[in-house]
Amino acid sequence: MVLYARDVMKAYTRTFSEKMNALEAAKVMMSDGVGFLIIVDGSGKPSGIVTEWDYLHKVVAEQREASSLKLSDIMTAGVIGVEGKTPTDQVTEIMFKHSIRRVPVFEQGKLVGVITSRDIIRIFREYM
Amino acid sequence: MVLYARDVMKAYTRTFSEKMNALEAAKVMMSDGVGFLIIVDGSGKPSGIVTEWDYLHKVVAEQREASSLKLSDIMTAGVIGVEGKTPTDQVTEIMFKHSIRRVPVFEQGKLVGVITSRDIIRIFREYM
Ligand SMILES: C[S@@+](CC[C@H](N)C(=O)[O-])C[C@H]1O[C@@H](n2cnc3c(N)ncnc32)[C@H](O)[C@@H]1O
Ligand SMILES: C[S@@+](CC[C@H](N)C(=O)[O-])C[C@H]1O[C@@H](n2cnc3c(N)ncnc32)[C@H](O)[C@@H]1O
Repeated sequence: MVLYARDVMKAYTRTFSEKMNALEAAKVMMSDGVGFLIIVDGSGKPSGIVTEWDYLHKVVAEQREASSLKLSDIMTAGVIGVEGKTPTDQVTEIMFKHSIRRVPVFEQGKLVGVITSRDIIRIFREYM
Repeated sequence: MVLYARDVMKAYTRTFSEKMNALEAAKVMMSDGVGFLIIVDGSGKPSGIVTEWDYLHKVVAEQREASSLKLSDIMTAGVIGVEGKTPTDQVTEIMFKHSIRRVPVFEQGKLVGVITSRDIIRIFREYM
């Protein structure tokens, strides 16, 4: 049976403003227990993503203060995502090719869920 | 055919002192292109691990300065690792159960390599 992104994803719709303070955003990541945030522009359109990697590289290693930065200062512009009907093997390929661990799922441009490398591993466990 | 940790791992032997400065360590992670460091105690025995997650939670979100911290201040004490002869499905299970993405490989207590979630996904791609 073929699995699609919508079968594997965790439902997730939280988006964050480009203008949000980077320290505040880090605290939200902590309390939500997630390692990423999906960022939207003024019109609610997905415009970027930030992960712990971005904080390590663009905040810690550069000795900057998260409290003095906005998400737009540290995010990766342009999100690699899929639609609910994308087959899971394609999602796996995307994750592998781009060396990313989170692939958001969009329907009509709206965030509906996210697939992480752990979700992909969960599927494979079931085949073992 | 059964794959073992030693077949799947990337050879990797770099270890870091508990006393190393956390900012310096962050810069090493950046230049090495890795998201983790394996930490050893005074006698060279593996004692901990640090990842971007630890920097986000224990440095950024707490508004501390990496330059004023040592790796022992932010590492996770006690490393979950495997031996080269551990079957890959066991490694996958460990990754999944503990929600970790890097599993170091030790032989006679010495670091010889590391397996990441991307390596696991690489194997599964080949089965698809
Ligand atoms: C090349 S990856 C290295 C793996 C790392 N674990 C990660 O996913 O953050 C790091 C960069 O990829 C970006 N990234 C992660 N997921 C992404 C996605 N779905 N679309 C676009 N960029 C993404 C992050 O913002 C970060 O700058
Ligand atoms: C629960 S995981 C969440 C996933 C995250 N991507 C990671 O692996 O860093 C985060 C914590 O697990 C710890 N960790 C990661 N790999 C580990 C390993 N092989 N052994 C012990 N702790 C580990 C990190 O130090 C961090 O504090």
